Amino acid sequence: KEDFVGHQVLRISAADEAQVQKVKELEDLEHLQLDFWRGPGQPGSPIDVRVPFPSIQAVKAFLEAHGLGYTIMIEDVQSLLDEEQEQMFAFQARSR
Amino acid sequence: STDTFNYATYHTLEEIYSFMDMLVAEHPQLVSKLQIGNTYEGRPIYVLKFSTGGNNRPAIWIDTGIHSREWVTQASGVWFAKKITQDYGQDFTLTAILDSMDIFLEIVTNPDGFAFTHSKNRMWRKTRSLTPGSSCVGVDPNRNWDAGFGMAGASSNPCTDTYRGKFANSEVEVKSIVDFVKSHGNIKAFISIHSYSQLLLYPYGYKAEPAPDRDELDQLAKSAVTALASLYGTKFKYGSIIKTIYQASGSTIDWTYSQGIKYSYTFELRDTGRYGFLLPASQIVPTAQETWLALRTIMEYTLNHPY
Repeated sequence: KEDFVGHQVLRISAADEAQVQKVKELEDLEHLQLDFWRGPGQPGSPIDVRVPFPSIQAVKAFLEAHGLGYTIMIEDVQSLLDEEQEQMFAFQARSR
Repeated sequence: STDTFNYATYHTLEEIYSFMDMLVAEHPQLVSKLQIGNTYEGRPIYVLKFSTGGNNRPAIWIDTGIHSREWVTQASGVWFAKKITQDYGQDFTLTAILDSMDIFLEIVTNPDGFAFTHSKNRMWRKTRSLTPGSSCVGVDPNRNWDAGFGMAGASSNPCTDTYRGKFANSEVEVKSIVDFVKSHGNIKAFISIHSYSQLLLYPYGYKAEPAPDRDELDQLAKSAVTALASLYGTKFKYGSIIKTIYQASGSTIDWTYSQGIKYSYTFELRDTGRYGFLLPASQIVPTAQETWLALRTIMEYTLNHPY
């Protein structure tokens, strides 16, 4: 099973079209293995991207270098997945 | 039984398929299960049909889970199926709808992808088809429809999550619905349910030109999101795909609208960006309940505005 330890989901705010284009540049960098949960669209609408642990520093440096604001929407994806799995197993155990 | 089924937890493909069989067994006069095809990996593709009789009645189509990782949508689909059986004969509006129309509900629209989210990769969104010449797997089933296919708003790179596929309807999961819609020929509303972002969207996604029925679709969307918000205050935005989020080509409802299905909508359910696709199971039932009010509004309008 794929492991998402250390993966973070960042919420990027692109204020104008130029900033949206900057994020699209990021989207094209395949080696970063970015997973856009909400892709770049209208300026002002949030862009959510899951960033694997090895890419986090590079992505944050890129965003800061280009004046793109971001917040951390999910600190560690794996911890949410663990909670989800526990909840499902608990239910299955009860139903058995 | 479906009375003891736990709607407040996420389920596997096998559990959802056995739920369907239980529901059909409990309501043989109202519910039947159709198989509209097999997936790329050979899994059956099932659609529940809710009908009180007649032959080829005007119908409403609802699908969930075309993007496999959007687990709250399949879970809501299960809840909708149970709700329809509970409310027929009880709720005046739903009874009126089913006395004149059929409802088709495809709960797991991307079975291969859904199974993969349980077995290997919770974040998987696409189908699991192999692309000759590429080591990357899968096609975005919401970019593979024959409406603006190949235009801006989808990727030609098999390694991206919005890869459109080699040609329109290349994905059997899409083609099966296309064939079903064409052979039925009397579907009057088509609602495809995604998550997340809390949006109610109508055509077009591949072009900025307003749809001919834009005003009516906008008014109905407004009524639907108002009904949705009445339960828990959950706020949805609404509008055309291209104006509300971004350009998306080859999308489901652009094709259904091109087939003359006027009331074509896409929902993006909870949330707006705290958990995203990892919405806690505790929010399944409230999400399904509020969404049902919007669906009911669209279905009632469709019933009262035959075309």
